[in-house]
Amino acid sequence: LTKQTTGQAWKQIKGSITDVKGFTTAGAHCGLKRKRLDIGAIFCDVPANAAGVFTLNQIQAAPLKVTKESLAHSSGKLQAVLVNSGNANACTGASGLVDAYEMRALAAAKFAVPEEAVAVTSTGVIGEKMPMEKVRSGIEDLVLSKESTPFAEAILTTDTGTKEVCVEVVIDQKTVRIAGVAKGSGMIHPNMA
Amino acid sequence: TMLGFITTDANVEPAALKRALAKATDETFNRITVDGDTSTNDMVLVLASGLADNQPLDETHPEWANFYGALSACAESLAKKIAKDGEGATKLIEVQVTGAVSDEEAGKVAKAIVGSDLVKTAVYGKDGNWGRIICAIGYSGCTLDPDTIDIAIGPYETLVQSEPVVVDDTAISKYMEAETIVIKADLHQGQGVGKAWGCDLTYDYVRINAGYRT
Repeated sequence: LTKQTTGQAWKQIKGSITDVKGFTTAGAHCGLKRKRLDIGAIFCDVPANAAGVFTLNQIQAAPLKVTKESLAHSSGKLQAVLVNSGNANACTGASGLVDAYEMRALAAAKFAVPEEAVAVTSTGVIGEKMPMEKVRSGIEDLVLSKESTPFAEAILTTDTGTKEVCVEVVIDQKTVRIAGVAKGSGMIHPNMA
Repeated sequence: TMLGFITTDANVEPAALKRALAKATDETFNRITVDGDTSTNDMVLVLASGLADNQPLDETHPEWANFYGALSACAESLAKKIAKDGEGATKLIEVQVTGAVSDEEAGKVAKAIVGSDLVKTAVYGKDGNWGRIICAIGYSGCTLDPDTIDIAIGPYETLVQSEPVVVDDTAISKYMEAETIVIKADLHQGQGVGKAWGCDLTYDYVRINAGYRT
């Protein structure tokens, strides 16, 4: 276990994904969940080099296909990520894919970036059509800020709290930050590549 | 479903970023389990703005290990938060495996242990039931000698060279009242090391999931 812990050069600091240069987030309630925030976005001021890993479950939700397509068509440059909770948009057939593309298009328009610079992600109940009227109004309501909590809350499902971390490391005498936000509580046995 | 979003202001070459995320994922997010169900929606994205203005990073950069270490630490922290917040969970379980033939096999053994429903319920019951642990090691599909396995629950060795040692069950139960339970297994087969994380299995897991849609 020492292999993984020797030579530690980084330190954990208080912060989240918006404490990293270039990033803002938003979170709103659009009615996918009864009361809590259920739609959010991450925005980067510049096209960011991006990479993703995705479930290897052979049944994959529509947003994964759309996000993989964005990464492929943009040569790995993303500028916005749209996330909803409450509805997984999985096993929703052709219309689910249409909905995922529309979510990407709406987010692209909202943030004035090309469609292929947008990733979309969904989590929640499998097999229910995405209520797009709610999603459309939710995207309209998103307001970007340096406050990370609304986004961290908007992605939750059965989680009991938000999950955020921020670390700092010096590279070429420049302070570099790496931060993350996550959700996950049930149906957890990831196998991503 | 787990979702992870990682942002950095580092200037990182796209291909190197992709390799780094894949490696970090294998060592962290892919090493957690709550209920053994792999979601249709799991995804982790990393976005690098490049605004920190460092020289472009890839594996040949002299400080690449520092960047990767920070990325991996970030991923591990998020993975542990997910495992700890498993539905109905009251405890985080960390399994540390040493002495496997490779790091990959160590990780597989660790995930087999932490994914065992019987280990998870034993942890909930504060029962240092090492029999369930060695059983999980046995079906992990990894290289091992059934006669050379050591197991410890927290600071308490329960099995040495696959032979039970006299243990104070009361002391182990007391240790297992903690929020984080560490289980260690040494296979004595090689230099491979690896960790995995999970949580205990409680009555609340059933309650939550029986009513997820209703």
